[in-house]
Amino acid sequence: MTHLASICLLLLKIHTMKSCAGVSLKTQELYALVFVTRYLDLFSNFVSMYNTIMKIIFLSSTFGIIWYMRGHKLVRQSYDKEQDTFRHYFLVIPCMVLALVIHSKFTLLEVLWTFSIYLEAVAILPQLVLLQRTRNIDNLTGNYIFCLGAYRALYLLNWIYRYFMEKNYHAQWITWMAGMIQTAIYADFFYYYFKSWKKNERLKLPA
Amino acid sequence: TKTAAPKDEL
Repeated sequence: MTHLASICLLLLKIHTMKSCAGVSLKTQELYALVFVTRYLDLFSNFVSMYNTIMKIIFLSSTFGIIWYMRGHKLVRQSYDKEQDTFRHYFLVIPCMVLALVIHSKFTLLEVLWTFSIYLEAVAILPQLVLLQRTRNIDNLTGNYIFCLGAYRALYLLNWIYRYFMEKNYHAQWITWMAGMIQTAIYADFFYYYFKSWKKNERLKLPA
Repeated sequence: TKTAAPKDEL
């Protein structure tokens, strides 16, 4: 739900302000790759109606955001192309290599799924780099990144809950480790987010 | 042998 909220905040910003200033297209494209490689089981692995609907929402909204940033006349002009310089392959290639080395089963679907878990953990990095370079971070962008970080932190709590409360719960070390790293990457952002919130000041990251 | 964790998360 926090993940869904983050997407709603981002779409709200882009749609109402007709601007994507401060939003990293690189991170959006990495997320698209994360969702495509993870939800290859969309038709073969039915978990629940909720699960299927959320998968479709995450996939379509991410491609919608990318379309807005690349294709929409006004939104495209507000994109900070010169600042958003992080290279995809710096993250994609190491994650692919890691997925080929560390996985639970050597099948195409499993390796791609593992790759998506690793890539998700670091997909925020281009956005954090852009954020540091952006002087005026608007509230919607700040809250968007906060929700994007919070959903994995909340997963950590959910994993602990499931571990103790569910009888047939399986240990999933790859997901747990990647989730911990993903949350740790946000630690710095969370610190400045709460600091600015407490002081009622505009969010600003130190250079 | 242990079965793999079912993929029930997003």
